[in-house]
Amino acid sequence: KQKQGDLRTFFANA
Amino acid sequence: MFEARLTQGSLLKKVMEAIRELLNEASFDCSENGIQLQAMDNSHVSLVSLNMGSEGFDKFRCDRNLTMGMNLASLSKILKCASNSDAITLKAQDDPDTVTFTFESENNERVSDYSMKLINLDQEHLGIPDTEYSCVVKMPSADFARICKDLSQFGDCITISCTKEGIKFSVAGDIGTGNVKLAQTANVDKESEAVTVEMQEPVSLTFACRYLNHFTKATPLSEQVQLSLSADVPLVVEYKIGEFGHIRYYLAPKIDE
Repeated sequence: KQKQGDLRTFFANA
Repeated sequence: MFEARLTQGSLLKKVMEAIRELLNEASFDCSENGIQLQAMDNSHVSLVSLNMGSEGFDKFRCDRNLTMGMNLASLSKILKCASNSDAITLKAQDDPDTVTFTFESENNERVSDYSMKLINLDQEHLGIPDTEYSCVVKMPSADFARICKDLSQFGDCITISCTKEGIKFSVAGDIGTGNVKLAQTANVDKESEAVTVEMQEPVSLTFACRYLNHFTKATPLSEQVQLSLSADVPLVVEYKIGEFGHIRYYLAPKIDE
């Protein structure tokens, strides 16, 4: 079972 | 003072088409280097990164860095008033509250101008790390669009698998499954028709069809699309804008619960 990833968990705030 | 003139105004119309379904509003950052935009969709699943270098404009002047927040539905209305063969000029004062668009026909007999109110946007800006991707695939953009459209009929997600032999797109849904495999092309007459794979390690990742289909709205910008993949990081889908820019879409993968 998979869920949609959130971009903010991959890229930090600049 | 900011002024940017693009003889090939159709490029700007195509850029707009490529982002307007994904984003409601966005900030255009202007500097002497050109025009940049970075924005996430509302659900924080995808990000658009647009870069148009100043060298691609016939005239480009930007005395002070400025950020212009725009409602993209409004911008789209304005750009629809430009013909494909028009030259488009954007103008704004320093610290502007409006931006002006001027459309000139080829023979200069028709000149129209529209001004649009800017909006204040408090957008999150993400730092995108430089990544060495395990697989970088270049393929015809029309083919990518067709595959995403075809496979979307069967399920909500597409699994993209890449090996040194080629790239495979797979879907599984209620009615059955679908797979499209593209082999790396050996010899092609036209570079635009080539499929090339640069692989360090094989990769297999799953993505939501909905976003992939949004990205393919950029197809008219470029005959080739580049897909960059690594395990457990967002996919990058890149279309070139002429010789002077690109639009990159980042898409978070599906992850195991």
